[in-house]
Formats: sequence, structure tokens, C-alpha cells
Amino acid sequence: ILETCMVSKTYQVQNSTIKAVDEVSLSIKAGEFVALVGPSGSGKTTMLAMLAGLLTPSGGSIVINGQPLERMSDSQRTRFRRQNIGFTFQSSNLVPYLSVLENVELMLKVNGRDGRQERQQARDLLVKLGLGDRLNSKPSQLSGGQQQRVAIARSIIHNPDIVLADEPTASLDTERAIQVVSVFAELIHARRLAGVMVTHDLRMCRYVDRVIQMQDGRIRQVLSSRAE
Amino acid sequence: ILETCMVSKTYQVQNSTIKAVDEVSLSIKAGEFVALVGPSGSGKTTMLAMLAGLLTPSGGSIVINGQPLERMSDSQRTRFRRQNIGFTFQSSNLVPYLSVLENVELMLKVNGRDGRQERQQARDLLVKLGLGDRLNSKPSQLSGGQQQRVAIARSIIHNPDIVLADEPTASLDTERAIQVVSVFAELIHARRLAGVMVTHDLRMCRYVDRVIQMQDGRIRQVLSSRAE
Ligand SMILES: Nc1ncnc2c1ncn2[C@@H]1O[C@H](COP(=O)(O)OP(=O)(O)OP(=O)(O)O)[C@@H](O)[C@H]1O
Ligand SMILES: Nc1ncnc2c1ncn2[C@@H]1O[C@H](COP(=O)(O)OP(=O)(O)OP(=O)(O)O)[C@@H](O)[C@H]1O
Ligand SMILES: [Mg+2]
Ligand SMILES: [Mg+2]
Repeated sequence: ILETCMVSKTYQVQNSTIKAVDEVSLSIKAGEFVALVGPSGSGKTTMLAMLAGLLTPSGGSIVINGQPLERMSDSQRTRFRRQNIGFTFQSSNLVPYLSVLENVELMLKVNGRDGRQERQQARDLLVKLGLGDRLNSKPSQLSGGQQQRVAIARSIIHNPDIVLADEPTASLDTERAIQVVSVFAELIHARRLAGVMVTHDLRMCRYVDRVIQMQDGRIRQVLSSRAE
Repeated sequence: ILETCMVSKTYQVQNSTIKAVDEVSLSIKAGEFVALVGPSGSGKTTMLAMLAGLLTPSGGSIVINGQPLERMSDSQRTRFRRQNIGFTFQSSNLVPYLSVLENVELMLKVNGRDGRQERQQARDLLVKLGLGDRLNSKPSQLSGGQQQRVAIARSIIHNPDIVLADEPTASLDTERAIQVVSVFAELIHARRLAGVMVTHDLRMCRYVDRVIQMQDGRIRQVLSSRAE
């Protein structure tokens, strides 16, 4: 579903050139859950932002569901992202004046899918993630890990084909982290989505199908956990 | 150095009362490095915010270096915090229009301590944390983990008596995480500071002197790693 070919992102910072991502080619099939790991600064967030269509590559191409992102206009890419991609980034980015439930329902609304059944699914998903008693709270009233869980619910409620998560468990204790990663794995496998999760927590890698290691903007090695 | 007596923080959210912190009493000696662990939502950030003097308790007292925080006026508490406490929170909170080096030097400036020697120390600390080649970059040009490391440098550069860190390694890979926690431990032990680090990463607990577990706003148990 998701394919990149020699994709790069370069920044000019004063006199030097930073190759945040350096000619990366990878492909992720339907139903495949991939962990993207690597040292701080190795290019994981930059990679994810390009896969999400939020950042334009400096070179190479990204094709999702057969559609090349670089050939889309900004508005086409925005619409494509809204319908087909779900993502969470390192900060939870919730709408501060909407409640927990409204933040998740918003994702259904913008996709014209906020019927009663979908809104019940939003509620059920939040209960599953341990937020059932906080549906009407505002983001500022939640702990860091609670905000992260709302962002995660919002990223998958509209059934995107692609799920991209940047360190979704960074603020979670082990029990919650396992639960979140299991919810991702469950959805990805059952609905044949393509999923990429950036994580520093190598214990989470036992729930994925493949681990891609990055270093200095490149892919260093690929490990298939099914082989073990 | 740091003592709390039956300290509590309660929030009213619609019809219910949330006891974020529920009558916690603890004391931390000079030279002691404590890890504060517990599930998402158990009150760790709230506890840290009260220890930092950023949040006023609903009940109980907090005494730092013999001085009770609740008897200070807002401006006294602000000045006390600036001089005696260093902290990093779950988001890095860097000043967006200042460079990496300027963000750290700012902490020296506000304490009237920005002589040439201190500014060299700021530079050395950033080099030690792997940011030597990014001193002139702006926060928006850094990865999540790089921003976190700048925030960590800023929290210790002015030699505070108390160091409080809320998940300082959440965005860091294992190697960087160990380095950061070692820098904290080194400083705390050498300079007889009191340090509290909130973490979800239980592997980091081998670098601390004591582990305090919270649950539902209370202390559940205290483990002394030296006993093992
Ligand atoms: N301003 C607020 N209004 C209402 N409830 C709040 C507020 N701030 C925090 N809380 C609640 O207090 C409880 C403790 O929050 P806290 O942020 O201290 O948790 P935490 O242990 O840091 O969690 P995490 O590991 O997820 O960061 C949570 O249930 C949270 O929702
Ligand atoms: N806007 C920018 N301008 C300049 N350099 C940038 C910019 N954005 C990212 N970089 C650099 O690109 C490199 C990769 O950054 P990226 O955020 O992808 O790393 P990461 O792997 O997500 O790291 P972390 O684990 O710390 O979150 C870093 O060296 C970073 O400083
Ligand atoms: Mg990142
Ligand atoms: Mg917290």
C-alpha cells in the first residue's frame, strides 16, 4: 500500500546541509505493522511526516494506494490525508477547547461519517483506552499519557488505510503501552491497513511484523520478527 | 532538602472530584536521586508541578531548604524557583526564537550568572549531550529528542539545589537515555542536590537511589535500590 523510492529530505542550516532523510526506499503491505526505530535525530519523525503528506520531500517519491503524493496539489493532498491516513505525532495536538469525545468525533465529522453508530464506536474506543470517565474533560485537564491516548483514538476512528504513529507510547506506563500497541496491531491485521509506529521502546517490537532501523537518515537494517 | 507533608491536589470536573494527588508525604535528602514511577494518570506530573512551586496544593505543605512554599507570595515563589529549582516537563517548552545555546544561556542570564566561564559550561554541557553541532539551530529545526536534551541542559546549567524532570528520556533512544540519566545522577551525587525524575522506563531505575511508586494520587510503595 505504502511505497517510497529514494526519498530524501535535506535542510540548509547556516553553512551546513543536514540530510534528515537520505534516499530511503521502503514498502509496506496491507496488513503489515512496522516499527521504525533508531537513535534520536536519525530521521524517523521526518520520514513519518513525509509519509503522512505533511512534509514535501526534497527528492524521490512516495506512493500510497497507487497514488503519487508529489503529483497532488496541496488541497488534494490535504483531502487525501484526511480520508486515508491517521497519524499521531510526538505532541498530542488536541483541540484545546473541545472535550475528549469531541476531539475524536471531530475526525469523523471532517470525513462526513458522524452517524450515531460511528459516534458510539468513538465512545467504545475511548472506554477501551481507559478514558471512559473523562469523555467530557478538556485536554488541559488530562495527564500527558491520557492526552496521548486521546490522540491515538482520534488517529484510528475514521478507519484510515494507513496508520502512522510517532512514539505513541512515550508517555505511557508499560501496561498502557502494551494495550495501545495491541489495539494498533489488532486493527492493522484485521482491516488490512498499513501501519508504521516510531518507537524508542524496543519491547514494543514484539507486537510488530517487521522492524526498520534508521541511522543518519538512512535505513541501516530491516529485521523480520516472524523469522525469529 | 525537599519535604512534603500530606500534600494534596484536587480538581472539580463537572460533577465529580478528581484527587490528582492524595495526601502524599515524602522527603528527599541532599545527594539523593529518586525515580517517581506509576501508571498514566497516577499523579506524577501534578506532584512534580507542586514540588516546582508551579502549582498550588489544595492541602498540606511543601518545604524546600527549610522554606515552606505556601507561605511565599507569588513573586517570592517565582524568584525562589528560578534560583533554586531546575525542571523539565513533558513538553520541552523552549523559546522558539532563541537558538539552542541561547535557550540554555537564558537560564544563566535570568540568574545574573552569565560570565564567560558559565557560558563555556553551557557549551560544554551541550557538547556532552550530543548537540555540539546544533548550537545555533532553532528549536523547530530539531528532532523531539534533541529538543528534550536542550531542555535538560537548561534545567541544570544554573546549579539548582533541586532538579525535577518529568519523563526526560521519553523521546530518547536507549543510549541517549542512559547518558542523560547518568548526567543527572553524576550532578546530583557530586553536588549534593535533591533530584526527582518521573519515568515510565523502569530500566532507568538502576541509576537512582530510591524508587517511589504512585497510584491513584497516593504513594503505593517505596523501593530502595541500594537494598538489592
Ligand atoms: N487541570 C486539571 N483538571 C482536572 N483534572 C486534572 C487536571 N490536571 C490533571 N488532572 C488529572 O489528575 C490526574 C493525575 O494527572 P497527572 O498529570 O499528574 O498524571 P501523570 O501521573 O503525570 O500521568 P502520565 O504518566 O500520563 O503523564 C489525572 O487523572 C488527570 O486527568
Ligand atoms: N526544520 C528543520 N531544519 C533543520 N534541521 C531539521 C529540521 N527538522 C529536522 N531536522 C534535523 O533532521 C534530523 C532528523 O530529525 P527527526 O526529527 O526526523 O529525528 P528523529 O529520528 O525523529 O529523532 P527523535 O528520536 O529525537 O525524535 C535531526 O538532526 C534534526 O535536527
Ligand atoms: Mg522524532
Ligand atoms: Mg505526566
